[in-house]
Amino acid sequence: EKVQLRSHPRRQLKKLSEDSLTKQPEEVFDVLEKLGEGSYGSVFKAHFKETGEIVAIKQVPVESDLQEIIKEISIMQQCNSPYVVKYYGSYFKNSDLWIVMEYCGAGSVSDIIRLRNKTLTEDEIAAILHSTLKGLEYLHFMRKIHRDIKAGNILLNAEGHAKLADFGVAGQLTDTMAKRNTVIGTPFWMAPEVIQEIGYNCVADIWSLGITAIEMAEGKPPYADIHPMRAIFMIPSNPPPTFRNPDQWSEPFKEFVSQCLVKNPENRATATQLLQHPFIKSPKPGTILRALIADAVEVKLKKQEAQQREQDQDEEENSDEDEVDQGTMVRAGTSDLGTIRAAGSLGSSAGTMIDSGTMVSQMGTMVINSDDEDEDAGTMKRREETMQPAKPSFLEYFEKQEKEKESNNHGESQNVANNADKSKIPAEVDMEVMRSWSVEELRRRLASLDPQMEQEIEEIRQRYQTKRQPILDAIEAKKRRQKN
Amino acid sequence: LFMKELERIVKSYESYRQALLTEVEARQKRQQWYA
Repeated sequence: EKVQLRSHPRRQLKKLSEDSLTKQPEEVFDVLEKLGEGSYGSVFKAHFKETGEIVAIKQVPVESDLQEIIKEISIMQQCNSPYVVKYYGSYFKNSDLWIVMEYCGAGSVSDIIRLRNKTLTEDEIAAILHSTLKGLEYLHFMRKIHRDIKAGNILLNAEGHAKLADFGVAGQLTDTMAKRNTVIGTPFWMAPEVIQEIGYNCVADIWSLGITAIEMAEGKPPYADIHPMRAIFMIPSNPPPTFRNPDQWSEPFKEFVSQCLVKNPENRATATQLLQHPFIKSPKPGTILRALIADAVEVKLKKQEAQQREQDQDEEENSDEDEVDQGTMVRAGTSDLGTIRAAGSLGSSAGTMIDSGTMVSQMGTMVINSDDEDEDAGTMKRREETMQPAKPSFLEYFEKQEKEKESNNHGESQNVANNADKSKIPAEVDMEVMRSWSVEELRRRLASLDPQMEQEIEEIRQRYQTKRQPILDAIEAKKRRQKN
Repeated sequence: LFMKELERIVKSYESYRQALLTEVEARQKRQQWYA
């Protein structure tokens, strides 16, 4: 099968006609292949028989949260911008709702990164950000917040135009409700004010755009290697994230990202302001994204061919269309979160903490002046009377602690044994106990922290779920009664 | 309530993690000095 790179020589579909909408969907469309999994169901590529156009059809089971689906349709329906994926109409078919939308042949930006196994250049990023900002400017003008801006939700069509997609969690601001306060979105891209539930507005999308810029440049958003629950609490308390290797990026790009990642939403730039930023404003050759897409399509075709060959060789077993489909396009959905491993995250996060100098400031609280200490240790000052190198303050601190420890060692070792038995961490950190542990013991405890925390979170989640379930059942029963 | 409880847990783990890291760092510095 050939992937179309050129626009179809036909008129642009605006909306499905009444006539088309009253027919059965399979009379109107030929469903071609599965493109991936959306937030509420599968997305298929389809052929609109009447005009020959290619469209995307999202098939959503009716049992899903229809309220959310209707909201998504309603938001798409109200939008008419070349930078927002268009909605053409919908059908009910058996137990599914078919939502017909604009087809973006190149898939999402995260699909392209994954397919090519290559992050994007600054010029490519600038071109994508330009279209995305145009889309956001339009949405925000319409008093709508996307709430889930990330590379996985920016689609590229065959001509290389980026469009905003997936309005599953988008919200409409009304004049009386200028600031929403529902926590929604994907943790790593979420603005601090959204996490803190202190109310947020359109510029929450601008924070997510800044994170997306880093994602396109580095392949993943900041904190992606650590547990999302930890990230949720780190985003509001830490300074805005920056690039892992700042020297690798131009000043205008870094400046653009820093204008998006301003913690106070009141001081954050708007989409309109950012469209004037030198990084975005300087013209990029129109062919830049077309070359990127052509490259991604080539990789995609090669993968398809390789898979086809494998299938041909394996003729004994029935070939499954889904396998090919999954190979051609994998959506960046919640699976992003699933790939984060607690064990792997600890090492990197610990490293980051040390690199960033946090540890140095922590040392200060332990009555050790790290600045003086380095100088002392390095210069080896001599005391005239003993001709011995002066001991740095941290060493004196340790020796003092050791003496104290010896005096009441017995009781402490009892405490250690008790704490080791507990699955949960002590409410207050007992420094005395900690000092009695060996470095191996300290490291072992560090390594077991994340799994321990996850277990504890899971226990709480289950406890709340048990409490919540009867209420949810009652709501469900009421809904059903109302429907009847 | 659920979010508050989660926040409490994560914060207590964070301060515990910081304390452990601080102690490991301090030991390393001491070892380096002796070396």
